[in-house]
Formats: sequence, C-alpha cells, structure tokens
Amino acid sequence: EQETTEKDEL
Amino acid sequence: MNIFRLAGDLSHLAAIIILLLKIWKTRSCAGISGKSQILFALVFTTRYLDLLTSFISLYNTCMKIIYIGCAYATVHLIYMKFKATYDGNHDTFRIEFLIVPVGGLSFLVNHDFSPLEILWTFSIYLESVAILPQLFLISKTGEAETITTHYLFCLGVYRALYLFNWIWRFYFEGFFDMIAIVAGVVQTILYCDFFYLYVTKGEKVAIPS
Repeated sequence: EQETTEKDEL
Repeated sequence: MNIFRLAGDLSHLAAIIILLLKIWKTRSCAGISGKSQILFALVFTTRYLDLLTSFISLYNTCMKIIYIGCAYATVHLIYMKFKATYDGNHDTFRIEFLIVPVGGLSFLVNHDFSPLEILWTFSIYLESVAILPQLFLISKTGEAETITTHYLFCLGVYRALYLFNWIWRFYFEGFFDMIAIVAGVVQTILYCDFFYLYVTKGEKVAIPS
C-alpha cells in the first residue's frame, strides 16, 4: 500500500 | 524536476495561454467548449487546495496560481464577456455524466480517505476526461479552427510528456503514483485520435461525420 505522496507535480 | 516534467508544464501553460489569447484577440469563443473549461477550472481548484496547506517551491506555487487564474479568466471570457459568441447549441455534453462517476470513483479509489486527498484524486480523474466536451463539440460542428487544434495539440503534448516524466521518475527516483499514471494514460489515449487527425490532415482538423 502506497502512502500519500507529496504533491510536487502540477 | 526533469526535462520532461518541465517541458510538460510549459506545454500545458502554452495551451492555456493560446486559448486565452485566441478568445481575446478574436473577441470570440466560437468553437470552444465552455463546459470543458469549467471542468478544467474545477480540476485546478480541487487539486491546488494544498496551496493553503503546504509550500513545495516558488515554481510550484507560481504555476498553480497562474493555472487557476487563467482557467477562471477563460471561463469568464466564455460565459460573461464574449457570451454572445459562445457556441452553446453545440456544447451539449452532459458534464454531470463525468462529474458524478468521477466523484464516486475518487471516494472508492484513493491513496488516503481524507478530504484533501479525495479532492486531489477527484481532480486527477476529472482532468483525464475533462476534454471530452471539447472533442464532442468538434465532432458535432465537424471542424475546428487552426488555433483550437494548436491548443488541443499542446494539451496532448503536455500529457504525453508527463508519461515520460513518470517513466523517468520510476527509473531514477523509484517514484510512482499509480492513480496519476493510470489517469494520465487514459487522458493521453483520448488525445491519440486527435493527434492522428492533426498530423494527417494538417492543422485544420475536420472530423468525418
């Protein structure tokens, strides 16, 4: 299960 | 940040500005789907709520503000300033058929069941299909102006470049975000048919009815 990712993309 | 990601962002920015300038210079939004533009404004609004909660970089913040600002400016031009030229009779795609299933899916398939995360997921899913009203409008009228096809081409290029960006990030950073990737692939596929017409027919796209 993947953690909440950092939203560095636009 | 890699070259694909930067080029993708710039292509996205170019698309948005091409559309704004086209409407502004010709004083007309004929051939442009206001519904797609409303969906894009909704996409940016729900995705960039993190402007209020976290700071990533100056680049990130500036681009988000520009995207949101341009999206609302475009909607304003279509529905207020140049309303008389809006092609409402042909822009008949039912956007609730996109928003409702996308909303449901974002509740079911997300990284984390929290309000911001669900809204982010909603924006990712919605962006992947937000161009459909525009493509529907073109298929109804049977043609698109050259400048409109440039706009669509830039949007498609942006999506394709993001796919390369994810391949790059997977290999060199071990990073991947399955939700963004699947939605991105779907979105890119929607542009393939258009790309084909753009290349084979020159820039003036006419979809055979």
